[in-house]
Amino acid sequence: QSFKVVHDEL
Amino acid sequence: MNIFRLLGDLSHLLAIIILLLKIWNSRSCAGISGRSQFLFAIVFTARYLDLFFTFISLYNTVMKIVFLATSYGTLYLMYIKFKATYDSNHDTFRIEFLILPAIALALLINEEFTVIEILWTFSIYLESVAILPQLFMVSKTGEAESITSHYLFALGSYRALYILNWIYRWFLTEKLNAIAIVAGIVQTILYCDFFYLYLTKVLKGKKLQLPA
Repeated sequence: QSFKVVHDEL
Repeated sequence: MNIFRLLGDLSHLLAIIILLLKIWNSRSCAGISGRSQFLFAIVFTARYLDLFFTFISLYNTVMKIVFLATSYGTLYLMYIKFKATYDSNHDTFRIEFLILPAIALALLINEEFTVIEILWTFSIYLESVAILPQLFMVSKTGEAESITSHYLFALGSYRALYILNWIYRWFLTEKLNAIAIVAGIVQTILYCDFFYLYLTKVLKGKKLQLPA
């Protein structure tokens, strides 16, 4: 599974 | 979350509020580049699409909504309500030379070739140069009101504080995004000559004069 890139910064 | 990123976000919010208050109280957007504000609205729109299906935290969601609302609110004030005071003669930077390369670069250099990630990457690249029309306008008019220079100082400081946040997260061996870091450094470098003038002139009560 390709780990979804999550952007936690604004 | 760390203190650098929190201060960075608050500095960003402060900049946007300073600008809104300046336009609202003086009922004028003289000296402000509508083109830069237009680019910022594109940046937030392209970056915060995940607002509707990715929940990070209440803070994250609230700030995204505030940034979107205030950036469109600023556009409304500049292009509709106080349109008569918009100085279009000096706000002439060709923003297509910023948007098109940002799109091309986002298609070439990104973390993941998906729509949402390409849009996020586009917003990162565009944000790094979005202030150029404003800096160009200040250099063309040769000066800026002190309130405008406070706005620019707060706006420039936000991404500089984000660089400290990335250094801090690097020490914590947290996952970092090289694209955001490189673009953030470029963005902050663009403010350097302004920072110098702000710290040496504006804080001494002189007017900000950019060499034309």
